[in-house]
Amino acid sequence: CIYNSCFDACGESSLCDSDSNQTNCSQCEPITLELCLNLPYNYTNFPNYLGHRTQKEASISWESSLFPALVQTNCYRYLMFFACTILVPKCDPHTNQHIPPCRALCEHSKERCESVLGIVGLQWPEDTDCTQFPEESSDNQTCLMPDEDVEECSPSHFKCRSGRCILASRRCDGQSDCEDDSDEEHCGCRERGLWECPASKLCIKQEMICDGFPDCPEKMDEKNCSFCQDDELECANHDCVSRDLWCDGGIDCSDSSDEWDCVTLSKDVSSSAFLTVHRSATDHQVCADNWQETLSQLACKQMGLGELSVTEIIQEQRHPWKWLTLPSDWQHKNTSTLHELLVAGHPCQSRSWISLLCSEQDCGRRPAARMYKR
Amino acid sequence: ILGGRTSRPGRWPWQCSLQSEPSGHICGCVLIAKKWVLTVAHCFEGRENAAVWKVVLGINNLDHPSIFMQTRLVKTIILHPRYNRAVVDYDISIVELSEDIVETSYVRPVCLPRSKQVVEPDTYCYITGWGHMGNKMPFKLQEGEVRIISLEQCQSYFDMKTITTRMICAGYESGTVDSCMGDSGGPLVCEHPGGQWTLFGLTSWGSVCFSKVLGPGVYSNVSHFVEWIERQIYIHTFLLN
Repeated sequence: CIYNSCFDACGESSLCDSDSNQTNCSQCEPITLELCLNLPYNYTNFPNYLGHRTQKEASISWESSLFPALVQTNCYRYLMFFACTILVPKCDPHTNQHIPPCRALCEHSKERCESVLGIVGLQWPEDTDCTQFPEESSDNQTCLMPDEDVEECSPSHFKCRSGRCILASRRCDGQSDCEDDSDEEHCGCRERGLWECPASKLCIKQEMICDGFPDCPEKMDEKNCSFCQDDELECANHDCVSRDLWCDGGIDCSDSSDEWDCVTLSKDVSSSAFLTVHRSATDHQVCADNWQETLSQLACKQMGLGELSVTEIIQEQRHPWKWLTLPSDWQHKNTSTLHELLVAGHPCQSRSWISLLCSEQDCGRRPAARMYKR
Repeated sequence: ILGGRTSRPGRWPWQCSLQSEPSGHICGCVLIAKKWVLTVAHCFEGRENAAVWKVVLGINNLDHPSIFMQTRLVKTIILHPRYNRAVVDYDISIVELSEDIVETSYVRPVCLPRSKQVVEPDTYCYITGWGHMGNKMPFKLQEGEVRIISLEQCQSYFDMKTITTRMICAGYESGTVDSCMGDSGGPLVCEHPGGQWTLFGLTSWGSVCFSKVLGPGVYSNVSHFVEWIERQIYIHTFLLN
């Protein structure tokens, strides 16, 4: 009667003038309370038997926390069914009236579970006086009793093999919550809403797939994340960037991964450590023309190594397959990396190549303890 | 550090103090290169502005600055992008100093482990810091020997939190030697034959260490982050600066 539609539902009578009739006039609405989505009926109306005026009010009520917690104690098989019949009472679509739980259901629930609440100092909800509910009728229509096949656990609960309901979040958490350990069985990734790394049993969160951070062995969660063209390479964050832009000194991948690991040392058969630059996704050796010692130091530093030990200029008649050279005016260029100084397509006049020996920076040493003669 | 002892000056030359006015010492940190220190991300909660921080190295007594002390301002704070404040996972950050330190007997970097290098359970390692001692905050750097504990065993002490592979646990069930408030970001280091020390952990979290609820301490697993650390240092040294 607060709303026009309610007035219509009651017909044009004066029944809606009093508060009690307003209550009786509310219409059936679909059940949205998650705890009670597995009931054998789908419509409810308000206020409910606990005095809540809306489903939202019911969902944040003390009772909607109490009953799911109580159901875990396994005090009564149909406790959750009873709880739902008073939280979201069944609505008769013809009369828009409540269909209450039967008195016996209320009494069984109270008898078996009230004492459990008492152990932790809590009281059975005051508004659940069982005498307000009718005795079970022969046609089973005036009140509700659970069928044999009624779901005992709400959708937010997991049903142990023993029949007990435990919170769904406790399933597969590594701790046994069912007395028969059934909550820790069949704990595959999929059952837990996770993604299973191929070739390993490791489970990772869905949002960790293709996020640029490897989480699975062999980095399987970071594979097949992008579809780059033939002339492109995949950045660590799975952007596609032209091959030509790889290790050119400018950041082209948004995570700058096109400029990582551009300078390395590669061993050849003579065990010289040739300086190698990974330009355009191909390894290049570095021509010794115009080379200076400061560049050797820069190369070592760029590789994360400490001080330069030795620069060797190795002359070989045989040209490497690919090489880069230093322009004669390289000192006028303001650059921070070695590889952006180097250019391709120029002859190597000296036919000599740079080989380096860098030393690792010393670390983890404590000063020797002072000695005192005794 | 609970149950530790006062360190000799210079014994842990990679230990540093992350300080902010007006409080002074807030967290520990660890020198890993001339311009770079590691600490944990949670030290910067609510204080991510680099300008409010300074790093003090080569110090033993916080109340008596020594001639060996070096102070640097903070240029950049790099928090791990996956740091999760709610569950304290990926609790690591890199700090770029305003300028290089001068390497001395009292100020030296520690070694980083290799990527995915593990420290075996039951290995004995050391933790250091200026954190709470259970009855007082110390002025002098404290050190304590702790035993590495497997993740499975560690999980059994913390049933309300998940111990991830980004963490390592060290200490004792009884909590006799443990890190505590103010030690965060400081080192868990293990010695290799030959006297070289490697950083395996950064003090991150644990139980309320001076209560009766005890257990091991939980440290950020540095070897899990080595690749990320090296990449960030490279990016900030060669590509962004």
